[in-house]
Amino acid sequence: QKRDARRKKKSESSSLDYRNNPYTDPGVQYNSRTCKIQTLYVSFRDLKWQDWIIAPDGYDAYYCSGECNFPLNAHMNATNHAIVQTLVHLVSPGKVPKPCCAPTKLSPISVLYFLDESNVILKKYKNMVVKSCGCH
Amino acid sequence: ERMSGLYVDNGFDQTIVHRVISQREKREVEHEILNLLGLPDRPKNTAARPPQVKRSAPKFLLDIYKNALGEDEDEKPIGEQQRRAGEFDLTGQDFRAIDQSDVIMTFAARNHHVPGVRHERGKRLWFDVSEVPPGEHIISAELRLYRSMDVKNWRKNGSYMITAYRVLKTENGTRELQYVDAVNTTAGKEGWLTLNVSEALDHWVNNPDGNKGLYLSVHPADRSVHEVRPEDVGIVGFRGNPDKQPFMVGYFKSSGIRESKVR
Repeated sequence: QKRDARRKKKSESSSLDYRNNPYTDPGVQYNSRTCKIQTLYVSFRDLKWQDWIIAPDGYDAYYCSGECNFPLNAHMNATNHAIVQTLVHLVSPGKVPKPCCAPTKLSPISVLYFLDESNVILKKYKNMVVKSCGCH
Repeated sequence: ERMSGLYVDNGFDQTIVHRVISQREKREVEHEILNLLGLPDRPKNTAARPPQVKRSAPKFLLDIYKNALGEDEDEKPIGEQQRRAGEFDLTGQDFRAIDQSDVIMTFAARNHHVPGVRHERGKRLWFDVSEVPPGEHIISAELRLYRSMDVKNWRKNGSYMITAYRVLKTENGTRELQYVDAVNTTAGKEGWLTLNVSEALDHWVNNPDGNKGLYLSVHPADRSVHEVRPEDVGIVGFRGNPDKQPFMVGYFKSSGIRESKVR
């Protein structure tokens, strides 16, 4: 924690420059990574919703991020059409976009919450949690 | 300061950064997630007095959530051998209804006064079904009553018939009842009793003004004496132990139309 605090203080003065620089901005580096599943967790407990939403404690959603660059390999779960899309993109990069990094498998969640002070509902939501990502 | 509650991986291996978002951003994200889940706002009257999970109705659904849905929430339903009846004595019919349902709702019994209804020895139970989303298909509904052994008047060898009626009219203090379902209970049996009240719930959802509740009548099975009070045979009422109070559960199939409530 002390090391992080020192590092934070040291970099505070140049933080704006850092964010605006495409070569050092973590967001840009992150986008250049290959398509894969990433963590997104919404904590109902930390949001103080636990007296209202009985279960679960949070929503473990995940999301897909990264690029679908040539050559598409097995790690990207590419569809056949994604390979075609990549080839056309290579021919006309200004006109045709690359394939999209998107969920290939989704699973449901169930949420249990109070409707009012006495009635309760258990609701199933389909296709809410990303299980795997791929290039489409 | 409150934690944001939103945890996003920044994409770097082994380095997870919890970005602190502004209050305005946080409120927007909260509203978006609430909207996505069809929960546009906190329920009424719950800010000052949080609802109690120890009551029978929330406990029932929590039991289903823990034991009947499966741990990994996978596409296929949990295997029969892995299922547990739990403290609410879930049956095969219950599990089938759970598998078919998109929404399961419980309704706590209330002592809602309806002018003109005279109470005899039976008990009237009323349920607020106004929150049932329109267009939801009712798969089934059941009334759940807890029968306790902790009663003085219980005849050791007796068996009793518990009958539920739907209250139809209340003109001039007279009451018209329509038979809904009945269940037999015998000496030595303690636990949850279930009655099929699908028709009654369907009627109340489609005719809110006609919701005058259910009338619960208890007779000895041999009809040797007149109607007795449900409490006398151990039926727990809405003033009994919170985790044993009567409630109704409805199993619904979604219409597929996503709710769009105004924020």
